[in-house]
Amino acid sequence: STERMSGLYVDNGFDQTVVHRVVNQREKREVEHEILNLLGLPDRPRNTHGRPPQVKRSAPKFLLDIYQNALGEDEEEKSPAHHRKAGEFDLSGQDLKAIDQSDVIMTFAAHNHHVPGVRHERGKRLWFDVSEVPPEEHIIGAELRLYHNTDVRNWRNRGSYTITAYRVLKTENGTRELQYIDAINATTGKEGWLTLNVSEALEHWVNNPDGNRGLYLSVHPADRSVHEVRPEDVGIVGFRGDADKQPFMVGYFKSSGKRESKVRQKR
Amino acid sequence: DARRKKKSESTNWDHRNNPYTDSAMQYHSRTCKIQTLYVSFRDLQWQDWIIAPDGYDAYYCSGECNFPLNAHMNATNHAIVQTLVHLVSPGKVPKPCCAPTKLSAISVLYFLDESNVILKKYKNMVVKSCGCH
Repeated sequence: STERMSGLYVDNGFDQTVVHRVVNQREKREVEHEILNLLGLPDRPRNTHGRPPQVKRSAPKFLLDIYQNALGEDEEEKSPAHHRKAGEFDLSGQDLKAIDQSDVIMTFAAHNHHVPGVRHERGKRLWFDVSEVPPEEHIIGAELRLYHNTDVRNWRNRGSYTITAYRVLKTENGTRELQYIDAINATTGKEGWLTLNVSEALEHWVNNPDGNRGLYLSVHPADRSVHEVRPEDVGIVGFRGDADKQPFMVGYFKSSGKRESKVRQKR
Repeated sequence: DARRKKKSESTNWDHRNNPYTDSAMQYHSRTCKIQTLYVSFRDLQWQDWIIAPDGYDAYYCSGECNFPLNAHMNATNHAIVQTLVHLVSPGKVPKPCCAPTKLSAISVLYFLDESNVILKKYKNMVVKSCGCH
């Protein structure tokens, strides 16, 4: 009687699960579609059918870490921020506050978005596909996460350095205009995740999709004894590094409430 | 009709645990209370894009709100009035409704496409308690 046929079971009140009614294949599809609609997932995402989830990559791993360590089922069950585990992603108090306030948290994998004719110098260009951000979601904040390991290739690059994130404005005729977004100081001796506040850039890209030319990361030694160096030279993990340490962006969003009423009307 | 049909079909079932033949279970099933409804993402074969959870206990409210409404039903004052008016005019006025009195949220983690991932909180998805309204 516990044969799993439809994915829908009813407890008979005596802690036993019995088949309430066996649904046929068509009804099963209808029920599945109804649940998907309710969750706002009417269609299976592209290129995911039959593939095992790539949860070992840094971005899904980050959200899984939040799911397992930093979420309460509801407001009453939520444990105080200082009691929750920071996990391996070094979640700060500010991160936990953003998590608490968010209805939706999205991660965006970094792409090496090469544009022909653009001189990159020694910095790194990162591009993020933010086209799936629902327009009705209000952006609370966004951060760029970079993994820094202690494997520094050149001894001359050891010590303190500054990472600066710029938004790329123009890439015409090989020239580049950059707008300062955020900067962080770090030292080569410390391993872990570095975060930069890129809320302004995400806000701009969501409101101006055609203006999304990505970020430019520039790294300078703190004493300015050397000109701009490559991020990999001070231990920043790039696209060729381990999958669970690759750069990604995380966005925190709050629902405006308009969507829910729209869905209800539609249904 | 459904009950009668089920009864005739259930000859191979264990009658001690059969909600259609066991009088004690029939009594319990008639009273307004919370019932388990587990939605399994794994059984629906959605685990290739829904990373977590495997499924969730949605629950639902089922049963009747009969006089006298006891404490287990979390009856509102209006539900008591509704019950009494129903007793006076059963053909005209319906009984109070067995419905959720407290709901909670679930969080679902899924792939938006092959590289971007989303963690979304769905409010009012899980019934925490039922009552007569």
